[in-house]
Amino acid sequence: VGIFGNVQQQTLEVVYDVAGGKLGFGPGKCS
Amino acid sequence: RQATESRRLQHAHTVKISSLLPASVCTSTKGNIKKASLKVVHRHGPCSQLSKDKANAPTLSEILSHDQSRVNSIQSRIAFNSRKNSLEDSQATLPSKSGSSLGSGNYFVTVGLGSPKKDLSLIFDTGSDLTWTQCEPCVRYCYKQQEPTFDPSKSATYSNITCTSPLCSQLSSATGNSPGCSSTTCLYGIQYGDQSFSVGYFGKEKLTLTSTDVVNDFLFGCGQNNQGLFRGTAGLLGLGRDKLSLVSQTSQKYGKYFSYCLPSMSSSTGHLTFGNSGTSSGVKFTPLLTDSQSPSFYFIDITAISVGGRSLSISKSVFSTAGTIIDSGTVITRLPPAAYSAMRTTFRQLMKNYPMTDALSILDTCYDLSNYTTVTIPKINFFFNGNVNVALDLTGILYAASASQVCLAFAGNSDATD
Repeated sequence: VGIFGNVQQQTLEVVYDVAGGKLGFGPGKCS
Repeated sequence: RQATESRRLQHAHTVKISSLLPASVCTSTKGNIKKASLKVVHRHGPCSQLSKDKANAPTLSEILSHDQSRVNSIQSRIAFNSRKNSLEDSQATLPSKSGSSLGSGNYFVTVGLGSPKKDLSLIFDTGSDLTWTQCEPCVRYCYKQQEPTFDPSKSATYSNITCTSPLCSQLSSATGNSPGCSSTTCLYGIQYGDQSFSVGYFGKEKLTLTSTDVVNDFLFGCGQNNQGLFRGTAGLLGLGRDKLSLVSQTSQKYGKYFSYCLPSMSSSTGHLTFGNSGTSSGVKFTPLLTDSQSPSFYFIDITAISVGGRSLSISKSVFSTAGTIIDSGTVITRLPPAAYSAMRTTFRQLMKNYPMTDALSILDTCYDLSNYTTVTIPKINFFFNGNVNVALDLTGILYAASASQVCLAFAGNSDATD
């Protein structure tokens, strides 16, 4: 598999809606 | 020429070299604190209380080497699951180990366990399921950790799970190993691909996420023999999709909904938040896929990549052949060979004015920028199914060991079917 790693996830808002079957990316929320 | 230059700069980051290097001080402790929200800290960054032992801190090269161990392990675990259905039952054909490597486990959160609660810093990992911490009396071995080791005998709310409990048998899918039994107490064992492991009692305990968010009877591993790359942290928080993960155990409370923001190493703290607070504006969603062979991983579909505004020529089948997972515990993104090759070629073209230098472990596109004050770096965008366009932060494009060794922060898999 390819793997989307944590360096590339830095500063993005990553949302796991597991029950809803979707994963979200949002603009940086932790800076 | 001006128009071309303007277009080039529109698709590039222009930054000071100093901003690429790890900061030496924690610049902020703000983070995005919400209900059921935990502070996320980089394990080796300046905001970490766990990073004071500089002498034993891993080098960047060691971090990348550990990262490769984790990736190898994930690949073999998924390949093993895939092969399992296509082979007749034959013990001789099966690998002796499974489970993912912890790698460098870069990010951790601090939770409270027991009554009265004891604070514990746990690596948070969407690539594994069982939560465990080191426990007294450390029957066989406990590595050194920052906080006092959890002692269940001093907690009013701890109890062991018995061997005959149906909960005990759930360990098989969560750990990849059949549970054991000591007297009447259920035993778990989890071994990771880099030889790290934890073995201990399977118990339940009160877990305090925040002062207002408490999970009673949380099932976890009380480790009595723990060895490997966990140094400093008290254990691991499993956020995969198995029944025993924290996400599944709190499904009634948080609806299997969580979010996080990982800080760049130099920029303070992030958050790990459980539940839908409804405040995530500007978030775009891609379908979350499930692989029946490896159901605990979070699969997503990459459809395209652009570098410096140029869409890379990559057939969609390159991504769909093996699929992609998102993992908070893997450091460097791994791409199928054809996709990485296309990215590297374009990135090198756009960086041709800068001198290249030696590779850094798995990173083969590195530059010596020590003679520059500012540099212009191509922007990189990932496109996911559902028309989701993610512009990577600069910290997701470059991985800097020093000003003289700044590398493209991607690596390719060795096999297109990995």
